[in-house]
Amino acid sequence: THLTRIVLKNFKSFGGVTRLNLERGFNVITGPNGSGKSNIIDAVQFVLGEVASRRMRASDLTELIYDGGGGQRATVAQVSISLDNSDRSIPIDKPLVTIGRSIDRRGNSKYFLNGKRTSRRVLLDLLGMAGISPGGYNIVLQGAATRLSDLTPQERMASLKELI
Amino acid sequence: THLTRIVLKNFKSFGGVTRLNLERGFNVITGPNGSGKSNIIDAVQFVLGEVASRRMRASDLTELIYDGGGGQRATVAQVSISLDNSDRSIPIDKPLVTIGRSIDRRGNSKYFLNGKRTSRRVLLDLLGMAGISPGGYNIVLQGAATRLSDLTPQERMASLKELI
Amino acid sequence: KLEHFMKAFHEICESFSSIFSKLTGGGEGRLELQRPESPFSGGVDLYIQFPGKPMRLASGASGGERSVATIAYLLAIQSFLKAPFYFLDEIDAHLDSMNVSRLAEVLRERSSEAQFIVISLKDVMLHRADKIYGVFNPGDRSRVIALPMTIEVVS
Amino acid sequence: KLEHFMKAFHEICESFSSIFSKLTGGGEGRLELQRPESPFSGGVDLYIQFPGKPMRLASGASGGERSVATIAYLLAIQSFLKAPFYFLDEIDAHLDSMNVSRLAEVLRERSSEAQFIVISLKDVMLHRADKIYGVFNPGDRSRVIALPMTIEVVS
Ligand SMILES: Nc1ncnc2c1ncn2[C@@H]1O[C@H](COP(=O)(O)OP(=O)(O)OP(=O)(O)O)[C@@H](O)[C@H]1O
Ligand SMILES: Nc1ncnc2c1ncn2[C@@H]1O[C@H](COP(=O)(O)OP(=O)(O)OP(=O)(O)O)[C@@H](O)[C@H]1O
Ligand SMILES: [Mg+2]
Ligand SMILES: [Mg+2]
Repeated sequence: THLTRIVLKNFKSFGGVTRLNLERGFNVITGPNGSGKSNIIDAVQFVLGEVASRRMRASDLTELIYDGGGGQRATVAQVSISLDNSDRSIPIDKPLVTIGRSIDRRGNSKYFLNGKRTSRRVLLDLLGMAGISPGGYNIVLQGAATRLSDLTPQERMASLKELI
Repeated sequence: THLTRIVLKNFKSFGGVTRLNLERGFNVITGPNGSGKSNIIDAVQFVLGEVASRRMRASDLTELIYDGGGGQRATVAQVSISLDNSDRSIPIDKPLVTIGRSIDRRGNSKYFLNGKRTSRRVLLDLLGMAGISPGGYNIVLQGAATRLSDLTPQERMASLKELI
Repeated sequence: KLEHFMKAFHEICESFSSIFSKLTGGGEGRLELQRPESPFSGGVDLYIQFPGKPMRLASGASGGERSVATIAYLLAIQSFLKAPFYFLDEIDAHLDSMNVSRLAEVLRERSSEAQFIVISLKDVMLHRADKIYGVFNPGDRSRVIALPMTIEVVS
Repeated sequence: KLEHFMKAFHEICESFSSIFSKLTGGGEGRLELQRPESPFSGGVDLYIQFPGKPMRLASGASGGERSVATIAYLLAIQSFLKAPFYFLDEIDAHLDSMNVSRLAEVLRERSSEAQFIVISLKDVMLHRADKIYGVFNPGDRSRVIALPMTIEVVS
């Protein structure tokens, strides 16, 4: 399994539609400060079902919807990702799985699986089988490594116990 | 007033004697990870009278004494700095003021002013008149800027009240 | 106490805005009291606007943008307290080269009033220095050499 | 519970040591239980030794050295949990170019088993990528373009 594509629609600073086609191996994202790099990671957390707006650096989920100032406010934000599933590690009999999530200005989220509406619970269960979760160790947010290096030995034990 | 010279003797990773002659304007220190750059700032905090070993990244003040491993342990660490005092902002009638501090393996510190023994209290008072103190805003430790940017509005007010 | 605080606060606000503008090539930064009628019962908000973008609370900005705001805040406090020398340890770690270059410019300017000793791994910062010190540890202990300004810094 | 923990802990320790050695060109890293006879009543110490230097607790090392130790710890945990893809956001901010280059090498190697998506401002990291994405914001919104690998990255 790997990510083949991320599509952002009016998600944070990505007004309009933005598509990223990813390689299976080593992808590097670069760009100036404030250009939108970390917002891409926030988009992936969002579509994987993250509900804590703090982890996406917003004080409210509706702040994830594009707002360019000067009247350019979108009404809905949407993210979808496609996963190569040829090894069937996600228990769905399809070589490609697409999941999506949208949010509107009232804070209502909708989840999609291969284009059809579904629930957050169903998505979390399916992805969990392939080792994919929104708050997992596989996503290291900006600054998290510095915080991790300030852990005391006791805190390190506590986090390992939670993990194992 | 400005710093003209820093001399380290067996202070942290600086085994032996190391001298830095500083410019009055814009000095930049560079070098690989772990080479000893931040230890120079620790040396300046030390000589200005810092007693919290934590601020110099040591669990005990004796850990500031050079220890190169394999039997190369010094018995005393010493730092001295020279300050251009031609504007007499330090209330001593000399164009150049040198202060020093040493520490031994039992944790005993000695303070020096222009070569003569003095007390920490005298040094702190003299330097304070020129706006110099060990824990001041004029020394920004590695990582402190990141911690400062995570302050809440209430914490920002609290720190301003302390300052003003 | 309050009167003294407000006078100092205004001074810090003014230098924050002017430094932030220099660091961002024309952006606008503002420190605001949450409760101006009774300052100590509220906090202090930090608003920043980068050229071409809307004004936002610093907490919603990117990592590098927050770094720039924090540096402007630090320099504003330093110009209020007026120490004779300043040590800054890798404050440019999260900045891209454009922001490092502007920061180096501001530090060069301020170094005519007070001494700056800056630790940095970024070439752009080294190129603006009056003097560069190279620290290295060949194996058993740290050493320092003064680097001539004309050499091409090879990383 | 304890048996299961100890088995996993040993696995993480082994990959921590091997990754740390790769990241430092031969250094030695060790995770140790403070109370091996009753693991959960103590903490976990992290010891690191860079080539040519004595072994020390990570808390006494430099900022960059602690970063390297933390990255090795993260990668060790990731190889224990085995996710299909990894996102790393500017984990190389405090590293010098030698350490970035070694990290890039390790990530390249591991990208044959799992997908890596790494955000970085460092040229050394960009040069090792299979594909580079440039994100920019001309004024009103963010955009992304895939950069051809052959261009000289101009910072
Ligand atoms: N809802 C939104 N609409 C428009 N812009 C937004 C929205 N939410 C956040 N932003 C803006 O997105 C910008 C980019 O943020 P991001 O954290 O992705 O930058 P970055 O590329 O990671 O930068 P750095 O290198 O500094 O970490 C910020 O300037 C922020 O103000
Ligand atoms: N008492 C001591 N004797 C010998 N070495 C010491 C002593 N105390 C600390 N050290 C070592 O000093 C080294 C340098 O530390 P320092 O933090 O100054 O590096 P740095 O140049 O700032 O690196 P970075 O770029 O990673 O921040 C560390 O490797 C540490 O283990
Ligand atoms: Mg970022
Ligand atoms: Mg350092």
